[in-house]
Parts: sequence; structure tokens; C-alpha cells
Amino acid sequence: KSTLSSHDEL
Amino acid sequence: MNIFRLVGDLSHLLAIIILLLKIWKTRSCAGISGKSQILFAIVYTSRYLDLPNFVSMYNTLMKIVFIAASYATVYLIYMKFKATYDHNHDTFRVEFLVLPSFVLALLINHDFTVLEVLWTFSIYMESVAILPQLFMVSKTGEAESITSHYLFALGSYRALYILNWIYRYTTEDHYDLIAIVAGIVQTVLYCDFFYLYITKVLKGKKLQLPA
Repeated sequence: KSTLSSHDEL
Repeated sequence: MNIFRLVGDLSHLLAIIILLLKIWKTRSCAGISGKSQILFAIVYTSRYLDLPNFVSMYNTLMKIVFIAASYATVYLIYMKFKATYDHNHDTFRVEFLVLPSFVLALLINHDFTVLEVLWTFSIYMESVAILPQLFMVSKTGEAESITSHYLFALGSYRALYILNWIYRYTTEDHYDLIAIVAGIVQTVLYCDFFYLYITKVLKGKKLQLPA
């Protein structure tokens, strides 16, 4: 599951 | 960080710099869709609200550059070089892009929180934000070479991200379906342009659509 903290891309 | 993402980010950065330089050097924003640029400013603003969520220096720096550059571009088009803005050809109805993107973000997201919905909205919005620009090119039937280079760099960035996602899926088992599907849609929208760019602009011809 993707969470906010995993938005490591631009 | 892998090579696909790095080159993708650099391509994205290059696109933004090309556009700013083109407008600044020619003192004109002729042929540029102000509407697409407003949509990009909305995209970066809603996506990078997570700026306090520190990932890396690289990440923070790039986010700040993208936000600042997008507002600078909008400022140049709508304020400083307003007289050169070709609004008669920039007639795409952006509400048909903004509203569906927002509704879709409310319906399909990873988590129903304000930041997460806005992040999702920015992903959906970005995938179609170039449409007013492509519409403008098709309406006037041509684009300056420098505008073509801008579009090619901007389109390549998401195509390279797709390679990055494939790489990350195989090496880290990491994937984000929302970004992937939207990224594919975004890249597909450029295909027609990519074809014209490779067959015309790279051979020194002007990008002109058949009448």
C-alpha cells in the first residue's frame, strides 16, 4: 500500500 | 534513485528551463498555452504540499525549483509579456480537465485524507495538463522549433518514469498503480507529437501539421 511518505518521486 | 528516474527528472527540469529561456530571450510567449502553464502550477502546488515531509535534499530542491519555475512562467505569460500571449488560440476549456481530475481523485485514491487526495488530484491533473498546449498547436497547425523541444523534453520525462517504475517494480517490489496508470495516459497523449518531432523537427524541418 502506498502512503504519503512513500511519495518519494517528483 | 535509478538512471531512468534521474534522466527523467533532468528532462523535466530541462523542459521547464527551455520554456522560461524561450519566453525570456524572445520577450514573447507566442505559441505557448498559458492555460497549460496554469494547470502545471496547480499540479506542483497540490503535489508538493508534502514539502515538509523530508525525503532528500535532492527531492526538496527539485520540488522548490518546479514550484518556483511554474509560477515564474505563469507570471511571464499573464503579466510581463501579456501583450504577446496568443489567447485567441488558447481556447481549451480547462474545467473539463480540472473537475473530472478532482472528482476522480476523490473516488480513486490511496487514502482519503486532504494531502493524499490533493496528491492524487495532481497526478491525474498532470496527465492531461498538456492538452491545452497540444490543442493550441493543432489549432494553429504549427509550433516553433523551441516549443517542440520543450514538448519533447516534457513528454520524455514521464516516458522515462515508466521505465523507472518497471525498474523499481522488479528491483524493489515498489509500485504505485495511480501514478503508473496516469503516467501511461500522459505518455500516450504525446505519442502523436513524438512521431511528428522525430520525423520533422529532428530533420531540421518546422513542426507543421498537414492541412
